[in-house]
Amino acid sequence: STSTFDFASYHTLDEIYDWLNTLVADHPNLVSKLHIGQSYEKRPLYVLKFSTGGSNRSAIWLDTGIHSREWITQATGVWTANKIVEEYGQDPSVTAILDSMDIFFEIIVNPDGFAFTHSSNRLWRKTRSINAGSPCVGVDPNRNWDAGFGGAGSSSNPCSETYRGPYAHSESEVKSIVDFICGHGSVKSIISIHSYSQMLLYPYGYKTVPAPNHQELNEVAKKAVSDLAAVYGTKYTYGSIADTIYMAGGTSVDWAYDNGVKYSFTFELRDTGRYGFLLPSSQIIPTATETWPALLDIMVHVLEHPY
Amino acid sequence: EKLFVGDQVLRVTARDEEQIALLRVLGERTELQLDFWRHPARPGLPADLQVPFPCLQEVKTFLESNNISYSVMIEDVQELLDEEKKTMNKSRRTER
Repeated sequence: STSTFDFASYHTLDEIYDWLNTLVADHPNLVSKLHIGQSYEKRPLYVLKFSTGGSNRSAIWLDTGIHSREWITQATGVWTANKIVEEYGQDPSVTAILDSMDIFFEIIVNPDGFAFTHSSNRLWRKTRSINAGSPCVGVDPNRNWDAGFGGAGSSSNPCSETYRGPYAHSESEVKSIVDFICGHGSVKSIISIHSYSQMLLYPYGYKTVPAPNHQELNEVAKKAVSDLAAVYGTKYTYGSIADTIYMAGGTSVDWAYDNGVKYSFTFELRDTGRYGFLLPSSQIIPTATETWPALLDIMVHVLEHPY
Repeated sequence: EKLFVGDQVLRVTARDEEQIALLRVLGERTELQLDFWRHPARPGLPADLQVPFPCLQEVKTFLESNNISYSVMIEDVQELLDEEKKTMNKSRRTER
């Protein structure tokens, strides 16, 4: 049951997928599991839906694990999903959000890559799709979105870690999310979680001009990183992707923003300066715990600023 | 299963745009099989670079000859992976 699951340990894909079923079984009136597509290697793509009812509600989208080797993100996703159900009815903010909106949460965006990190190469980042004419496998699913696709910060070389793929949305893992969000029609926020650089970023990544909502997004990010830092003192930087790190074409948050999702953010979780992607499991709960108030800040802002 | 015995991850801090450009050129040398865990973005921001054991000397020489400062973030990637695997196995054996 959810009470015996070890949130402080890393888990395989099967263990996490089993846990999704347990979470749904334990909270049938709050959580359901949607099957939104399948990966290149035909693994199911699951999304948790947190909803207290009502139809045509606005929604918030969360995702973790688009880059498979960033294990702290999937682990943070599991903890966070559990936190949402724990806090509904207890925490006034979570309760208010779910009384008006739905939350969709895809914890393992790239299941082929994640399974591969457990079986064959712990440091695998991309999908596992075969690239015609190349011995190199996989596409960077966060360079595959139709927003500045093919631009700076992505590669046309299938052997690169930032290979963008043959065309936008070529990866079923990406296309499934695109179809879901477009089909839903009322997703108001997308928060995509990565590791590790200790940043909270917003559009744009594919161009340097400020987004039309730059000022508001910046204010939200400022508050979120401040509340995050208040937990353990972890300092995040924040800003647009292009200004804060580098130009990166074809990312999910830019696609979301260009498709009308105003509150588009991407997290880079904590960096201890010692482990990179190999953050020890003892860091999972502290990382997830400090991330939670920042996530909540964004979600509350979305709730309080309907559009 | 891919092993990473002796691979190191270097934390590299470029001083200026010129050094960033040099790091990018280094990263494009496919024969070195380098993997930027964190890409060189702008001066002052650290970049993390996983270097396979056989290329360590060449990469460090390149950095030093171009006065690019670095430190070793992970001494041996495989040691950390072994530790991680041990922790996971231990956790699975623990009764809850």
